[in-house]
Amino acid sequence: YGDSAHLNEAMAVLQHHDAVSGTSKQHVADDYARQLAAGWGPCEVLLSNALAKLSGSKESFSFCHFLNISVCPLSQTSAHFQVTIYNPLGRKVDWMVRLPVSEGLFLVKDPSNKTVLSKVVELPSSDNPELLFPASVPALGFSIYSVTQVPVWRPQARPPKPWPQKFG
Amino acid sequence: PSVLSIKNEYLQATFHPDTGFLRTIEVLDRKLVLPVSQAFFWYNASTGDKQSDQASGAYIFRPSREKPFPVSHWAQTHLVKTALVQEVHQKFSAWCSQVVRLYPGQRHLELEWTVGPIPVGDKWGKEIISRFDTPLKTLGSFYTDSNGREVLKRRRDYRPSWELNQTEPVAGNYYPVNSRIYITDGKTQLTVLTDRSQGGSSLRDGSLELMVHRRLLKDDARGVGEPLLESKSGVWVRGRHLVLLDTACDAAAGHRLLAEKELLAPQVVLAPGGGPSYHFG
Repeated sequence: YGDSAHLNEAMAVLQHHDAVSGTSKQHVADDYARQLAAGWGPCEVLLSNALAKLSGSKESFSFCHFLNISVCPLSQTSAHFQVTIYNPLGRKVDWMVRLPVSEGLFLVKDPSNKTVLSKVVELPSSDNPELLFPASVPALGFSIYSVTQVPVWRPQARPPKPWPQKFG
Repeated sequence: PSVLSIKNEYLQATFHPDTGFLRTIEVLDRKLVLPVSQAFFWYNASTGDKQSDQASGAYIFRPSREKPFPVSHWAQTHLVKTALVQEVHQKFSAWCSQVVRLYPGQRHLELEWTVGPIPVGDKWGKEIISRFDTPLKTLGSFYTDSNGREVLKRRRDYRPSWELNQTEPVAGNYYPVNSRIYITDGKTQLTVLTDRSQGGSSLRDGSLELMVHRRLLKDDARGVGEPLLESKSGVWVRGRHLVLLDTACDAAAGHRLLAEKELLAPQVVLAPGGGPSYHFG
């Protein structure tokens, strides 16, 4: 069971002007961060339950907290995963998804199983290449995109043996 | 050498061939071009002086002199151009870098800045700003929001409700910026959206600055009892400024919609996929 009470409590404590404006001692600021982080955990369970119910399938959802520094264990290690994008705005939005990945090519499909243009971009300021693809998300709703790594055929020293032809 | 630039259907940004700094922003479908030089500077934090022993600290911003120091006079640049994004990576110093990004279909420039750990080995506290300098004749005025709602007109060295005797030419002109700050000459408007609350000002006509990070060495004697120093080697911070150039009459629609999208940005959740059905049967 997830619940948002912990996060509610933390947000209530953080209405203090020291938390809002950063005028507390360092150890107090660290404790504010600790309370927020402790509140996130049960909330993620709550969100996972909601997404499972709304999307119709139970998943072990992964919330990548470090996307802003291009770190996300699931997208960096999995050859296949799905990306759920939730849009809290009351209008449809188009949005560029950026996810750190391992090397290679990826096939991205939108909710209607159509292939979406995607690019893996090498970045000079980061060790991890990033997969980019444009997503469209409905108002106050979500879209689920699937991402599959495409095996990259590397030219061997010898061309691969031709497949035995089956003559029909 | 050909000019370093990034472009989409609506915008083109060019960069100075010698310094690597942003140089112009052009709105292609409105034939609007504005020279915009953007770079990072730092104020030396005051530890008290002849005028007052007030130090810069958690409660107080008080630079020791009006003119900030440039973090660097040039940036190392690296260009990334693909069908889905064009970006210029700028490295100003070991502790200050930025990516200037342009996605297809968008009408704003995204500046993702990364600042810190701020070096204080020289025993100087530092307050880092990102500053945009343009030729706009703004006549001492600029605009900042209040919690993303009402935008207030600010006038340099002036207060609407009392006769101000300005004793702090920099800090006395800094205001809270919760979501946006802009400058205009009545025809053209440059707006910068923030992804968090920051201090901001326009200390010279056509100029606009936002404070992105601070690291200080002395307590400001207002009750915290320790300097704003962070533990160990200090933290580095990453954030984004979204820059919009528009005609003054069209600017509001642009920054209001984009600010909403920034505040209520889509959330991404990943999963391996192929999980069991949630519903019985």
